[in-house]
Amino acid sequence: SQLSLYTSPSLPNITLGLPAT
Amino acid sequence: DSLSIHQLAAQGEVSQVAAHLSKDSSLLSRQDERGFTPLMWAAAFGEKAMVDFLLEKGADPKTVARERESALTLASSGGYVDIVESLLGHGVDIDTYDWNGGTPLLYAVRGNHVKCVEALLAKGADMTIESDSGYSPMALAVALGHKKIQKVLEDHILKLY
Repeated sequence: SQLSLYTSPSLPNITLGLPAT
Repeated sequence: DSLSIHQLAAQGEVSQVAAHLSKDSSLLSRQDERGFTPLMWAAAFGEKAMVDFLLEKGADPKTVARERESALTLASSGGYVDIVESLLGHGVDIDTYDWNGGTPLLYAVRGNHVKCVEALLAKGADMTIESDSGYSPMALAVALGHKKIQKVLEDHILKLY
């Protein structure tokens, strides 16, 4: 049977793409 | 071909996880190579029944992974408010700060998850903690244009005064 594997959890970079304050 | 305890937890396979735990109870707190526990995988993939089952079996919701990720940050980032509330009911630190520079509240704001923001604020999440790059939850909501969340944060501030 083909096992479906979930990818490891990850957290987004919170301020990706935002200007540095 | 068998799935790991982490994959089974993520896929919500409660009966299979129960079978594994009955053979080896240490699997409950088994951390994978990045430090993630089965509870964290279940929280990250929104598996509420699995989260409750693992907590009932005694999984420690306070465990953090290598980069200080927690089940609460993963659930907040994913917008799973029912899991957020379950974890908050188990006395986790609501303001854990990970190396990615975020608290559960900041992740909920980042993901535009209004109900998670409300749940975290209602349990006293600290609105003053900024991300690594200096964004408070309010500044982040404004920068991302998450208007409803901005309103929830404003209403919360007004309630405080």
